[in-house]
Amino acid sequence: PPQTPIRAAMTSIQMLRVDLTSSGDQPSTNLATYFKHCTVDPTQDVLKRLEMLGQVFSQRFGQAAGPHCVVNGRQRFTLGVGLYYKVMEAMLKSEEKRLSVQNFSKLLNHSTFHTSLLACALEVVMATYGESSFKNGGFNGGGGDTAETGVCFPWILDVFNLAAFDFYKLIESFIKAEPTLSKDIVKHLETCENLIMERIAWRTGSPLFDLLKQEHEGGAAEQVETPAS
Amino acid sequence: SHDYHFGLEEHEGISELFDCD
Repeated sequence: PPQTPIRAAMTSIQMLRVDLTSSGDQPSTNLATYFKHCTVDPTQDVLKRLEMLGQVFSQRFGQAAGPHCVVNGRQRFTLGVGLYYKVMEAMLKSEEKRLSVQNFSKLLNHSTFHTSLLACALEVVMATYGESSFKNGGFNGGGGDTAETGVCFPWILDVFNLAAFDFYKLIESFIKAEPTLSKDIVKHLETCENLIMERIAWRTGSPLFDLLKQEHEGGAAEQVETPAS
Repeated sequence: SHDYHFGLEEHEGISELFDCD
C-alpha cells in the first residue's frame, strides 16, 4: 500500500539503522588499509577528533532539543559515525580508481575534510529522523511541531565551527559516494547547497572570499565582481 | 531515483576540492 509520510520516514530510519549498525562505528578493514597506506597514519587523529566532536554534538543536541534528548544525540552521533566511515571508504575507492593512487595521506590528515564529512553524515541522519527539516518553515527551522527542529541546518555548522563553503564542497561527492540515499535526503542536501550558495557562503569570514581573491590574483581572464555587501 | 544535478568534472574530485591533489 502507498506509504504515508510517517511510514516512509519510519522505513528510511529503519533502513539507516540496519545499514549502519551492520557496518559498526569503527573503520572497516578496507578503510584501515587506506589509513595504513598513508605516509602519516591518520587513525589516532580520526579517533581523537570523533571523541571530541561526539561530546560537543551530544551536549549541543541536548541543549537544542532538551536535556531528555542527550541520549538521542549520542545515538544520532553513533549512526553518523557509521555513515561517515562508510562514505569515506566509498570516496577513497573512487579516488583510487580515478587517480590510481593509494596513498591519501594529505586528504586523510586534512581536518576540515573529516569534520565536513562527519557534519554531512550527521545532517543526513538528523534529516532522516525529521529533526533537520525545511518543511516546518524556512531557513531557521521556524516553529516546527517537533522539539528537535532546533537542530535544523545550518545548526551543525555552528556546532562544529565549520565554514559553510567547506560543507558545500563535500555535498556532491557525498551524494555520489552513497547511492542508497533516498530522494528526500538528496533533496534535503540540495536545499542545504542552495542555502549556502544564496546566503551562508557570503557571510563575513567565509573562505569563499579568499578563493575568489586567489582566482583574481591568479589572473583569471574576466574581472571578478566584488562580493555583494 | 533522484534528480540531483552533478556538476563536478572528471578531473575534479574530493582530493582537488580539499587541495590534496
